[in-house]
Amino acid sequence: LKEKHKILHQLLQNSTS
Amino acid sequence: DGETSPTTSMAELDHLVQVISKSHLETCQYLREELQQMSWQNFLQDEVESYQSKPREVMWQLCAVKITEAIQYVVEFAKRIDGFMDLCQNDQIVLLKAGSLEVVFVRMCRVFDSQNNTVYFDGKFAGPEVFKALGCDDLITSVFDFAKSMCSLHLSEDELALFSAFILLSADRTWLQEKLQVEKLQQKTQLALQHLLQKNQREDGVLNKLRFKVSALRSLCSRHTEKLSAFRAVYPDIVRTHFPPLYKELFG
Repeated sequence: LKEKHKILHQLLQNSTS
Repeated sequence: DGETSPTTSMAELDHLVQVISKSHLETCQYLREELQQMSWQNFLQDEVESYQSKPREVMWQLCAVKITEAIQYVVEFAKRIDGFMDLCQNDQIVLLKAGSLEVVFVRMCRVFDSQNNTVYFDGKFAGPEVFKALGCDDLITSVFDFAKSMCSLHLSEDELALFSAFILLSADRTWLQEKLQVEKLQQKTQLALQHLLQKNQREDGVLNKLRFKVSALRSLCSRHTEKLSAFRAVYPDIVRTHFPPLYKELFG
């Protein structure tokens, strides 16, 4: 699932601003 | 937690309400004060016609962009919910894939003018006729009806925040790996929402009305998926090359 949702995964990894 | 005393429990629920409300306000895209400054300006007739005369694919692309922007704020909201980032990555993705658009629909009542049946879109307030070019009149009508009925509940920002978190943490989504973990978070959120409604002296019926909204949201989202499939069948290249990548990931 992570592979198919790279952008969402990236957004989740980004630290909260 | 059976060993928690009622007092601690109340304090815990109060804390949860505070944290989730803060997360909501930090990520709600538009503050109510900002919207009031826009003085609820509606599109003029020629502007409405200009949206109506856009090619179907152009209007779809515009709406996909707006939905994606709103979803990015929901992702930030989710990240700030206590316990969400402690879930496994698979479940974080599952919950957002299934629930982010539902929260966008819930949040829509903040930017909805019930009296005029208009929603804030692309800089002004738009009625359902603005979206005619999409070719999804039935879905648009349902989305507007949903926003209107959410507005009629007059939820406070705190209540809206808790309900949004409750929706995002739905433990019955397919493909969850640690369902029990999600269930615990959702139950806690539901308790906090109940606690808040009691504290705000809301009538007993509100929670039941919100329960009905859960199925309405699922129906709206599955109809959005159906409409997208129908659109994609006719314009596969437009979706592939012009739609936001995040939108395609979530709904493709």
